[in-house]
Amino acid sequence: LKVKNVKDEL
Amino acid sequence: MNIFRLAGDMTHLLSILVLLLKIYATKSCSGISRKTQELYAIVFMARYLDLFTDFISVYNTFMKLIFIASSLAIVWCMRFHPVVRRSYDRELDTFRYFFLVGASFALALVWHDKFTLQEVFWAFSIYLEAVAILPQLVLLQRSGNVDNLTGQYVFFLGAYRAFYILNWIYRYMTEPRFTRWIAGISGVVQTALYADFFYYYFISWKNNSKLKLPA
Repeated sequence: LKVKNVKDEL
Repeated sequence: MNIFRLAGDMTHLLSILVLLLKIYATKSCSGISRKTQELYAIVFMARYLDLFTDFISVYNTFMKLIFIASSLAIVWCMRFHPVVRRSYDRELDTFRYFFLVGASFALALVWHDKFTLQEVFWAFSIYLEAVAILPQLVLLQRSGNVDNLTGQYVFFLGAYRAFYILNWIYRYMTEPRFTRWIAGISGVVQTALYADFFYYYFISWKNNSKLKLPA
C-alpha cells in the first residue's frame, strides 16, 4: 500500500 | 493537526508580527537582513505553487497567503518605504546569498520526491528555507548589539523550527508510514543554525540583560 506524501504542512 | 504543529505555525506567525511591529512602530529596519527577507519571499512563492493545484484546508490556504503577502510587504518596505529604507544596514548585510539560491536549486534537481516542476520547486524551497536565516545571523553577529524586537523575531523563528521537529517526531510515532526525509533532515539542519543564537538569547534572558552576540 503506497500512500501519497501529501504536503499538508506549511 | 497536533499541538506541536499548531505551536510551530503560531510562533512563525508571531515572528512575522513582531517584525512588522518593529518596522511599523519604530519606522526602522535596522538589524534586519533584507537578504534573509528576500530569501523567505522566494521560499514561500516557490513552495506554495500548490495553491493553484491542491486544496488542503481553509487554514492552510489562509496561512500560505499570509506568509507570501507579509514577506513581500517586508521586502517592499525595506527597499522602497521612504523612511524605513534609510535605516537598512546595507554595509553589514553583505552575505553572498545568490550562492545559497544556486546551491539549493542544484540540490533540489538532484534530491526531490518526484521530478516535476512543482516537486522540484517544493524541495528547493525546503533547502533554501534551511539556510535563509544565515544572512540575518551574520548581520546580528556583525552589529553585536541586538534590539529587543529583533532578538524576539529571531527567537520566535527558531522556536517555530523547534516545534516543527517535535511535530514530526509526534507524527512519526502516531501516523503509520509517516516519513519526511527531505523536510526532516533540512529541518534539523535549519534548527541547528539557531543553536548559537539561542544560547546567547537564554543567557541574556536569565541575566535580565541586553542581548549581545560575541564578535
